[in-house]
Amino acid sequence: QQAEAVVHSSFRRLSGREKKEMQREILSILGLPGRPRPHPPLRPPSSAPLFMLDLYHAVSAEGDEEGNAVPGNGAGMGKFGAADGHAALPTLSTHTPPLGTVVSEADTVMSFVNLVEQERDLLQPRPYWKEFRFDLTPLPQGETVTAAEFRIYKTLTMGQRANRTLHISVYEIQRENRHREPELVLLDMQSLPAGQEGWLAFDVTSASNRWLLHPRSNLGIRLYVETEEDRSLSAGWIGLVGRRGPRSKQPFMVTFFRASQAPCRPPR
Amino acid sequence: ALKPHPRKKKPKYDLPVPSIHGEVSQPHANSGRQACKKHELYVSFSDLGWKDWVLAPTGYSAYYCDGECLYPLGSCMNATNHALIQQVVHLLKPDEVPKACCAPTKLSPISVLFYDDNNNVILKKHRNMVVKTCGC
Repeated sequence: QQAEAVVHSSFRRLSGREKKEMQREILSILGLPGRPRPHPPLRPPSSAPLFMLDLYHAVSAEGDEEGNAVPGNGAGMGKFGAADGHAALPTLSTHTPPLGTVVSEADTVMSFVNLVEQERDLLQPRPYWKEFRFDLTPLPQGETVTAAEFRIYKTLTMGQRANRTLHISVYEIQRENRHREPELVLLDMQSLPAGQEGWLAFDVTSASNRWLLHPRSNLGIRLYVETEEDRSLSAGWIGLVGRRGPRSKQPFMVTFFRASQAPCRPPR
Repeated sequence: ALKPHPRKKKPKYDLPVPSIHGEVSQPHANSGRQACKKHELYVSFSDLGWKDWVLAPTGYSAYYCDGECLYPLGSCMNATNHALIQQVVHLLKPDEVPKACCAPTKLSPISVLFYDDNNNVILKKHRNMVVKTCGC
């Protein structure tokens, strides 16, 4: 601890100019923009940061082990090998890509907070649905999308037969029509027992590609829940958490990017 | 490949001439100076006021070499520049000049997790960006 204390205090003993130089060097090495976040919200949602923190530790551990597979349990991983803190429920597609390839090959990973949420629920005619819209930050320079996930948390609810199977489907809203239903494109679908709890991860890669290239086409996604008898159920009624739910379980989107060509190191 | 002629003018950087048995004379060896060693300067991000901007890591460790090299080329250079020049001289005369002890032996990746201005969380990974290990 004494050696660590000496190391930790050494920065404070630098002069003001040296501290500024050190700060500029660190910003350049980490590739951070020049100034801290202008006005952090008081109580931001914490689901995305928790997920990303898991990802950070997995990626850093892999960096230290020089290319070994990203650690974390395989069974509960999301489609794209997210770290175990956010193990997703079993998905329709039996084939889960090798653990973490999308994560370990990504140069940038961005998580987006859910801005707008609308729904048609029990008070309105069926079919019930829930819509989510995200504020996608501009594409990082010279990088392309390799994968994107929409993550939503399902809790246990009373009055559900635990072994009943639910079909949850996610669509991209491609065009809105004033007096008619919007044009939708199916992105992903999952079936799971009603008695299951945990994070659900839906593949929305194709939609996020379009949104990032044409931001105006970002009209969000729409989620439906149906029983095996094709009866529509409300998302909230089966326990899907929305923006008014606990902060650590609110829905979010995460997108993985890869540098299009070998990134040249900025001259320092 | 030519053997340095003993009567020749001493080179500008007073390159120590290997003796007959091939050991290299150490002008500073017994002057009690500290041998070259890797040091760490740790910068805590809370010291910089970045605590609610950068989620991880919590700080940055800058590694540098300091001290007297076993094969000093000249006192006017700092350890890192000295290492680079010695590395070049070693490549030119591998039999006479040993490898520099402070040359970086590997470049490591570094990752950072931070908030952008829209409160989205971004994880950035830079490959081959930092020196954590050297020959010291």
